[in-house]
Amino acid sequence: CHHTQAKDEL
Amino acid sequence: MNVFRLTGDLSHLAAIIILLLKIWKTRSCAGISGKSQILFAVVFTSRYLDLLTSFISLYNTSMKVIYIGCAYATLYFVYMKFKATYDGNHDTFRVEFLLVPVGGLSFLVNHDFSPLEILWTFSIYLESVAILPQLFMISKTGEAETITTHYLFFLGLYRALYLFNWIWRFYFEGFFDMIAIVAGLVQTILYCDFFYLYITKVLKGKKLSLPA
Repeated sequence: CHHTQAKDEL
Repeated sequence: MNVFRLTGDLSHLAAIIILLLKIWKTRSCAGISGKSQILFAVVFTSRYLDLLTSFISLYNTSMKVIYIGCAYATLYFVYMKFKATYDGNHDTFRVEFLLVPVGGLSFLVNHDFSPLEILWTFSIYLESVAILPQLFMISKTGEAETITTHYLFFLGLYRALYLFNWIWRFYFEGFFDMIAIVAGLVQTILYCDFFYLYITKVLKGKKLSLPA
């Protein structure tokens, strides 16, 4: 899902 | 990882280190809002709980650990080691006016109704407004030490650079996260007035003081 990518950001 | 993301992270790190060094070198946390620092510690703690559940990269893990560690070190300085210098009389912003709406909003507007995701959303929303007690304190006293303004500048610059990072990611990866983008925009806008004063006063060698 798209939002898990955001977790790579701080 | 792109240049905006990396410089954003480094700017964030610079802000945190500047604040810690300022307090350590001057043995004083005068002019610093302990309430904003509590909010930032809450932000990092609720956002980086995924340290326990997923590994992304060595960079990611180390930065998260450093941010959390520095946030609690700052709290230790303000509320314990240098407590006598903490200017609590001027740190009167009511944080419940931030925590309650932000908590409510993170339950209503999130990507997924799960505990970790709600806590992540809560941290994104809270970060966008966590600087308000500090800005309120400066507006109350009418001035800020120059080193404090450097801290605020890098802290504000970090989210502005993330905005460029998100534009980059949208163009080249087709990726966007509306929650982070809207909160990041709000966060950056809150700094605009300060950025103006920083550029027109501090960078010209003057102290940041507000007209009475």
